[in-house]
Amino acid sequence: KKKEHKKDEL
Amino acid sequence: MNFFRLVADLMHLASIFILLLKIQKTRSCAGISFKTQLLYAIVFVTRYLDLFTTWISLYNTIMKIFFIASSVYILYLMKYKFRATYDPILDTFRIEFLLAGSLVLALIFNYDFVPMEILWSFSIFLESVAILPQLFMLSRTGEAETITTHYIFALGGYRALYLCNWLWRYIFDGHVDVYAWVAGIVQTALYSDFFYIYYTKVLHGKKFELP
Repeated sequence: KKKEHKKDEL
Repeated sequence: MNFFRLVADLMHLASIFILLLKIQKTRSCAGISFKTQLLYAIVFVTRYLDLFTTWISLYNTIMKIFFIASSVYILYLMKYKFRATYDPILDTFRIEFLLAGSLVLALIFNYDFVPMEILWSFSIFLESVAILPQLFMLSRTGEAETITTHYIFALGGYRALYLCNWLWRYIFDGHVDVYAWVAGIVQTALYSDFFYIYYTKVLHGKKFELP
């Protein structure tokens, strides 16, 4: 199962 | 956005301006590792591919473009404009191992087995060790110009503050990013000797010299 992973950092 | 992250990003930004200032003021890139700068350019290009796929914010977009553009510009300065002042004899760290190791780790540890995610992981792992050629160069020369040490301090401080940011985000948002955390801890740990000497020497008005 894929993990929810938001990339909003630099 | 929280306080730690904002200050961290500003430190990262400042580090690049300090580096540009050092090169332009002294008209020399002596003491700066081309290999480390090359690794940073690779880090930014591979991490910020999402510029083309995902909109996050104007802040995020402008910073990403700035980091990519400035890293390429610094490579240009070192390779062409101030090439004569660069001493490759002092810059002999083998970055092939860093690149290969980061790639292997990225193939194992990623959030999805697709090119974008693997490259993102690769950039996170590569960033954590990208300073090594610079620190190696410093240990070979045994001393550094004060402005160069300010550059390295700002660059190291940025990721250390990200650790605070991640703790903040975990507590208040439940945000988890294990790969970035581990890489960030490693990255900050690599600077620890440098931070110590920077604190005991440079901040007390002395020249940066290795004991």
